Parts: sequence; C-alpha cells; structure tokens
Amino acid sequence: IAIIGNVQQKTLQVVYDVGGGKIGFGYNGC
Amino acid sequence: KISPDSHHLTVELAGLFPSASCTRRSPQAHISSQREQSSLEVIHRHGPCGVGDSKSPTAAEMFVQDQARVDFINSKFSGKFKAMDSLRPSKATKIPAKSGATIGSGNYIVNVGLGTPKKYLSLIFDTGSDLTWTQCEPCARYCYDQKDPVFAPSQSTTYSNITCSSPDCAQLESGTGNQPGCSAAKSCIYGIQYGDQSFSVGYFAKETLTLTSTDVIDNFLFGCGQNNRGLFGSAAGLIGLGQDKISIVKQTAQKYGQIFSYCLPKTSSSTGYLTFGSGGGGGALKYTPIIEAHGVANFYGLNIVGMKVGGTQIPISPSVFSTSGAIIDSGTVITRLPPDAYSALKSAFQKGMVRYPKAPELSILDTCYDLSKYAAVSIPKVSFLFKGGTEIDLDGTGILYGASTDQVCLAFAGNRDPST
Repeated sequence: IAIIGNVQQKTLQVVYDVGGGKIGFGYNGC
Repeated sequence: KISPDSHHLTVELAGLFPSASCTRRSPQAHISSQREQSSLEVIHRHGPCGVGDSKSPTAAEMFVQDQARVDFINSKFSGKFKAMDSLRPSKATKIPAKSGATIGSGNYIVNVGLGTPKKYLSLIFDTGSDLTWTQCEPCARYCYDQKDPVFAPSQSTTYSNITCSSPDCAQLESGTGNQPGCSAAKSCIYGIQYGDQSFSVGYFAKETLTLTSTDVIDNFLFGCGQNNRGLFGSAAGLIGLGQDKISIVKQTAQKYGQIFSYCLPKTSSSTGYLTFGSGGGGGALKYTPIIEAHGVANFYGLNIVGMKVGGTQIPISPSVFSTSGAIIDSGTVITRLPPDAYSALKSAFQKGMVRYPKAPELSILDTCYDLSKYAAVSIPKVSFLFKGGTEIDLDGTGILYGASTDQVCLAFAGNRDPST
C-alpha cells in the first residue's frame, strides 16, 4: 500500500472531513 | 521560497533542521472563532518543544520503527498479521528495538485532560488507529515509564468501567481487532496491538475528556491500560483518529461534525495544531475523496493517480497506484511508494539535483546529497496528483529529510513488493 507519511504532510493544513467523505489540503497551515 | 521558474523550490538548509529552542505558534493563528471547534497544540515528541523525552532516536532507529509500522499496516492489507520475521527484510538497519514497539516514531503529541478533577496527559495522535487509551493505576501488570503521572481512576469522580453486557463492549472488536475480554467483576477488557509486541490491555471505560478549557466531552469511551508495553517514550498513551465508531472522531460526531484537522510543523522545534470541528486557516483548501483502501475500512484511503517533479508529471502508469492503493497516516514518518512510482520519482528528482554532490544512503533513504557547502539549494518541486484533478505541492521539508547537512535525502522510500 502507498502511505503518505507525516514528513510529506509538514506545514500543510490537512482537514479530514470524515462526515463529508473527503480530505482537504491547505498550504501554509503552520 | 519559489524560484523564478516556479517548478523549483529554494530551500534554506537551516530550515531543514530543528533549532535548539522551541518556537511556538500563536494558538489563535488559525482559529475561526465563530464555529464550534477545539484546538490543541501539537508538539513533536523528540524536539525542544517536546515532553523532555529521555533521548531522541537516531535516524536509523527511527526508520527501523517506521518500517515496522509500515510492515504492520501492510499486513492488515494482506489479510492477516504475520510475525515480523516473515515480512520481507527491510533496508532499515536492524536495531533491536527493546520492548516491542511500532507505534512508530514520528510521534506528534497533544496534551489533554482526563477525569474529574482533570489530570493532564500527553498522548500521541494517530490517524492509523481508533482506540484512545492511556496507562492507568494500579498498572496491574505493567506500565512503561511516562512523563505525566499515570492516570488514577480511583481519584476521579466521573470514571466508570464498561460492563461486559454493554453494547459499547460488543463494538470494541472492529476498533481494536481483538475480541473484548471480561473480568471476574464483569468489566469489559480491551486489547490492542500495534505490531511487533507493542500493545495495551486494560479496562474499557467511560470518563470525562477535556480537550480545551471550553471543550469537555462527557462519557468518553477509552482504554484504561493495566498492561502496556512499547516504545511509546514519555507519552501516556494514544488518541485514535481512525474511522471506527470508537474513534474520538465518531464519538464526538454531534459536537464536531466528524471533522478534524491538523498541521504538522516544519521541524521538531516548532509547534502545530490538532483541531476538532471545522476550522478556518491556511488558505483555500483543495479536496479529494476519502476512499476505502482495499476494503480495510478504518484507514483513510486516497486515490493517488500520479506525481509531478519539477512541474512535469513523471512516467508512472495509472495502474501502479490503483494496484497498490494509498492511505494517509499521521503515524508513518516517511512516505512509501510502489516500487515503480519510487524509481520514477527518484530518477526525475536526481535529474534536478545533478549539480549537488552525492552522499551515502541513510537507512531506507537511498538518494542523499552532501549539502554542507550550501546555505540554500534549489530543488525540483514534488507534487501529488489525486483523482479529480487535485494537485498538492509539498513543502521543502516534505521533500528532503536531513540527518545532517552532509546527508540530506529525498524523503521517500519504495515498497519492496508491488502487492504491498
């Protein structure tokens, strides 16, 4: 399985909208 | 910083490494006050903001734990948990992990309050598992050393064990992978393992969970661990953010609408956040659907269709990712790609890095450079392409992993066998 690890997620705002069945990415989250 | 041609990133070497002191972000920076949300500060367990962990693992040790977690996740997709030794030998150098351990090592932790009066605990958060648990007095069998005082249920006025006959007990199996047990006193017993001997076993219980001073969750179902082993370091336990009904996401669905978000900081000397509820923040969001990766329900599956390096899509046949499937996991450190995808990424990236001297491999990372003579470097951008056209560019700290300035590596690794 391909796994997107936490290094690649750095500084991104990662939004898990589980109810909405989608994941959102935003730049410059932190 | 984006260089003129916008297909390259200028990365300052200093920005790849943690500084000696902690730089906290202002907690309000991203909070949109008008909506129901609760924001927790995220710190990296092994940095100066951390909980003063005894010692940080070396990169090699971290990658061994990371590989063990990846093997364990893969075993869930291959239908059964195989003993570690039957899994393919990984490139990570074998460092005997002491008492088990694949909660992984890239641990990001948050501080929450438990019980009445509340006691603060540093918990690892993990989108790859579902049960929230912490170590509990009297540690009937075993508790590893943790920084915070171990939670004492007897001192809380809001603690109660779940009985074996309760429907809450019956629902445990899907979230832990194990049938619940039943004590002589008819209390529901949970058991969860994270691969290669790390585990927690104890009472399934109800308690008041305090996320922030204004966000208190009553009757929160969690594991009160009487027998816990693993290299969890100084963390007191774990918050499961998976999709099972025992996950905090589902237990707080009414309050937060099954939405949570986090931001993981550039280095371990800065902080990020974990927010429950729809929070504003960091610019416009680009969405992609959550899919069920190969029928393993609780992981967050994504539909990756390709990757770009330096603005150009790299030659990976669409079937490579559809065969392997893909998940996003806060507990895995280094992204794993199917072998064909990794070799295409590696060769495209190397073409964009020809001016920099090579350096030896670093455990599972086989594309490294000696950048000790540079203050800043220009590297090709790397992006993920998801089904539906969503394209996500990675930050420089998401492309390079530096053990030291003379060994800075492409922060990706290939899986060995396409079926994993």
